[in-house]
Amino acid sequence: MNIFRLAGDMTHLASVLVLLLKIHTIKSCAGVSLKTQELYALVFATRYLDIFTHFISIYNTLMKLIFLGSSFSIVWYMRRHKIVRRSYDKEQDTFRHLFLILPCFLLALVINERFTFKEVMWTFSLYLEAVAILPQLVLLQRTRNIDNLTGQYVFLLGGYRALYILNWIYRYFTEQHFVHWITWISGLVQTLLYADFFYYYFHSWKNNEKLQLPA
Amino acid sequence: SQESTTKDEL
Repeated sequence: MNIFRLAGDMTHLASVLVLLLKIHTIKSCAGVSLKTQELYALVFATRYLDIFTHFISIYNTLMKLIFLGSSFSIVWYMRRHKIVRRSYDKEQDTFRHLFLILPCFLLALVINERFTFKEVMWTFSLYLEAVAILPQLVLLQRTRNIDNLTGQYVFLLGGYRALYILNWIYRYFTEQHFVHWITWISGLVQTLLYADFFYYYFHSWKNNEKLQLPA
Repeated sequence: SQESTTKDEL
């Protein structure tokens, strides 16, 4: 494992911890999109189908369990927890899951490396992950006051994607492996979705202002 | 069949 991959995974882990910290400690999920969190839960559930049948390393299995566990517990908190669910901006979080899930599923049926159940689900999870942040970005744009933890959560998620691209460039030159168009293109699309957010994040950071996205 | 190496990623 190279340094970019490790840094990417740790950034991903940090983003989840920041979100859990906000929800568990402050008992608030204000500004967090339940739609995005449900999509992530679906992404991990469909990607890690082989978690108990295909062993790679203890690190790999442990991280998969963490991402599965955290995504489902965040959804649980936002839907079921007595106090947390009261802070959910239901009226603002209106993005329709199906508009993302259905096209990704159809695309995975058509464009995949092998037409098997596991492979199609794995490809579906890549396409869905690429766009899963959209409801969250829409919600951020609607929220006038983005709190620090929510801003950091999205920033860390975007950082994780950027580091994964560096990881692929590194792997491309150091390992004998063929071109992974599906992974790379969906990963690139996903990272580009953060470009606008990054611009305003750095802008507010540089000027020491509160993060606000233009309407 | 050859498995893609990116399957070891998260």
